[in-house]
Amino acid sequence: MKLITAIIKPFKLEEVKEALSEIGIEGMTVTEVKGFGRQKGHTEIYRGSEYTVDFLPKVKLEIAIADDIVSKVIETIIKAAKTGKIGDGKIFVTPLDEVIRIRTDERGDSAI
Amino acid sequence: MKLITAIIKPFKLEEVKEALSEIGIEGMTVTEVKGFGRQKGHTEIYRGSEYTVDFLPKVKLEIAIADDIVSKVIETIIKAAKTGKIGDGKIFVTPLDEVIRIRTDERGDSAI
Amino acid sequence: MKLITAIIKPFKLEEVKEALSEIGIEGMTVTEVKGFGRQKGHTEIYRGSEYTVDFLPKVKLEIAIADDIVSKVIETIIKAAKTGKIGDGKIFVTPLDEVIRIRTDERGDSAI
Amino acid sequence: DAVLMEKALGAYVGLAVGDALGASVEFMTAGEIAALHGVHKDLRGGGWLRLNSGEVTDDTQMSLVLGEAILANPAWDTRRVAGAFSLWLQGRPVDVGNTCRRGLRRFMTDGTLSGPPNEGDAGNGAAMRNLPVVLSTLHDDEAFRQRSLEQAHITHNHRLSDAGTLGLGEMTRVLLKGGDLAAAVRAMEAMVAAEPSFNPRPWRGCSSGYIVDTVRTVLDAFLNSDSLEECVVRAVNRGGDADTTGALAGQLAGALYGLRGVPVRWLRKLDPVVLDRIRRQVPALLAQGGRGMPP
Ligand SMILES: Nc1ncnc2c1ncn2[C@@H]1O[C@H](COP(=O)(O)OP(=O)(O)O)[C@@H](O)[C@H]1O
Ligand SMILES: Nc1ncnc2c1ncn2[C@@H]1O[C@H](COP(=O)(O)OP(=O)(O)O)[C@@H](O)[C@H]1O
Ligand SMILES: Nc1ncnc2c1ncn2[C@@H]1O[C@H](COP(=O)(O)OP(=O)(O)O)[C@@H](O)[C@H]1O
Ligand SMILES: [Mg+2]
Ligand SMILES: [Mg+2]
Repeated sequence: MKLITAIIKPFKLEEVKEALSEIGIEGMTVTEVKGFGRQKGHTEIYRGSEYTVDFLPKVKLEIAIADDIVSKVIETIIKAAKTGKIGDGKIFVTPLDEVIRIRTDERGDSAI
Repeated sequence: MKLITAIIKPFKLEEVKEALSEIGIEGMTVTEVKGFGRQKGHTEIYRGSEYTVDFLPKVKLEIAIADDIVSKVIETIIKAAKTGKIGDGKIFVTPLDEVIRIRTDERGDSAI
Repeated sequence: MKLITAIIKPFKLEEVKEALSEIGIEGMTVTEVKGFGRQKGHTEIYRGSEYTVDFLPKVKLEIAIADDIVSKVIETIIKAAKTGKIGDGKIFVTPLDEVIRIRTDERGDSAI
Repeated sequence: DAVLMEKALGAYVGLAVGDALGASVEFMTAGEIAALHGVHKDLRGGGWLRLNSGEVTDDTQMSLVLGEAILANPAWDTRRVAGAFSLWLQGRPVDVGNTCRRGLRRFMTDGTLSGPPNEGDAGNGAAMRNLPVVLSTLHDDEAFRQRSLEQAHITHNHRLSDAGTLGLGEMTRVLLKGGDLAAAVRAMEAMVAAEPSFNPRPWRGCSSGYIVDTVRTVLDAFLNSDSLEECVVRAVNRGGDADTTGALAGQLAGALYGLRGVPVRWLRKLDPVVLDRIRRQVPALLAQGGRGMPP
């Protein structure tokens, strides 16, 4: 089992979810985050005046998956999230010692 | 040392915290997240009209703990967070190479 | 490659970012979180009346970095984030199996 | 024995008022305290724990819990002490030290009465709460030593924590048994000979959660003062782990000067429930100590 963490542009969330559901992945946890990277901040209008903030809103997806579909999931996320412009985001793969479904006490691959 | 990540129903937060404090655990970091899974979205009323959103609000707890209490903590979270209905959530266990208390530079089990 | 997760006091974010950029680290992902620990909650004024909440606002930084600069990054974060008063926060170091830059498909150290 | 009672009450009340005074400035530096209060010398509450004036913290609370566990089990039972501390922890006290929490969590999980020796256990939590053991073993050196280490090891297993707990305990015993300042200094010198890092001369300017810093700060205040008030105020205004240095300074100075050494304005402000528990524990603990109970 691995935990896939993908940080993507917010407007790409639907497309990535769509693409993942086509390969049978429905479960995920999503967090609104702020990104700092090569792509610099943006300009916001607040009460009529313009000011710049140094971060960009991003969306973080966390998806626990079985080992055998790691490369498939990564490929799917890249294809759906990529625009080719700076700031597209990152994918992290971290080891998972255990996954548990709270409702049924199921553990391991059957908990995902 | 392990990092326990528990994604639970928001109304269960107090109960889970209470149960963890009974076994001497107070330290944790909590994030508001959106959950996608078997349990489908919900209906919200906005400016008088009904519309469905495809996610459900969840709460993510991250708790760094020593190896010898991992199973005790998992058991405690399951007992407090379980309702038996779909969407109760997940628990992930990930390895921690190091934990540091910023205030005192303490590392390892003494930092948690 | 390692994932550094630092939970710090919100007012320290600029200082930590500044300090990291001086050692060449610009990329990171930031989340607003709630902290529970030895330092207890705080009092807020809402619509004129006072009430206490049991958490404290914290900021979580996630930074993927190459193995050879892990200790330098940890040292830099501690120095910039430390006040010596309770609640300064924690740093977690977790293993990363893979990092991918979505824009270019780059993997490993060149993706960070 | 009226003199002993006066000194014993002085030590316990001194610990409580030192805790309450210091809690207002815990984690602050000496400079911050001076800028905010000038010399901080009145029970005012506040601090990072946002206390009411006269409220005490874990330093006094753990002492009271230990005292009650000793009285409930005259033949001494370390498991009952650990159980009493755990019950106190589950009641969500105002503050709990990190090492204390870790040790009690271990006991609640696997029932062991001590963890393995740990470099991270050289904190103040064991020494700060040991006064009830001192009062209940005044005439039994072996029981004093054995029970001090057993209660300490529930949460702190480190030779410096042991040395600080036994060293400050021994100085308090000498004073309670009628010793004067010179006798207490001789006991101090024996402690410093065995553990040179405790030497308070010259004071190296640091007060923290590290037992060595705490012992130095407390001894410096004890040696450079002529009253309980002066001793506690000097320790507390160093900042750092100010409630714990205040508590231990109050314990030593109280054992020397007696209850009459505690400023009336502090006595009036101290939490009356705490004062009542102390007044009831002291005679009973001394009675146990007098009988030379078997360890
Ligand atoms: N080292 C890093 N660790 C964690 N997150 C990062 C890191 N570098 C970049 N990010 C995240 O990825 C997003 C995109 O990165 P950026 O450098 O702007 O573009 P690109 O990856 O296209 O070069 C950032 O907004 C940030 O959220
Ligand atoms: N594979 C997964 N990876 C990460 N989070 C997941 C995953 N599957 C589910 N979740 C999280 O767990 C929550 C509950 O999952 P759900 O499938 O609705 O119910 P159940 O676990 O009871 O079958 C989701 O809302 C989501 O936040
Ligand atoms: N075991 C833990 N796991 C995860 N986060 C923790 C843990 N303990 C503390 N934290 C986080 O670190 C912050 C600071 O911890 P706290 O105990 O208040 O202070 P200190 O680290 O200075 O003793 C908390 O607000 C919380 O966000
Ligand atoms: Mg205290
Ligand atoms: Mg203290």
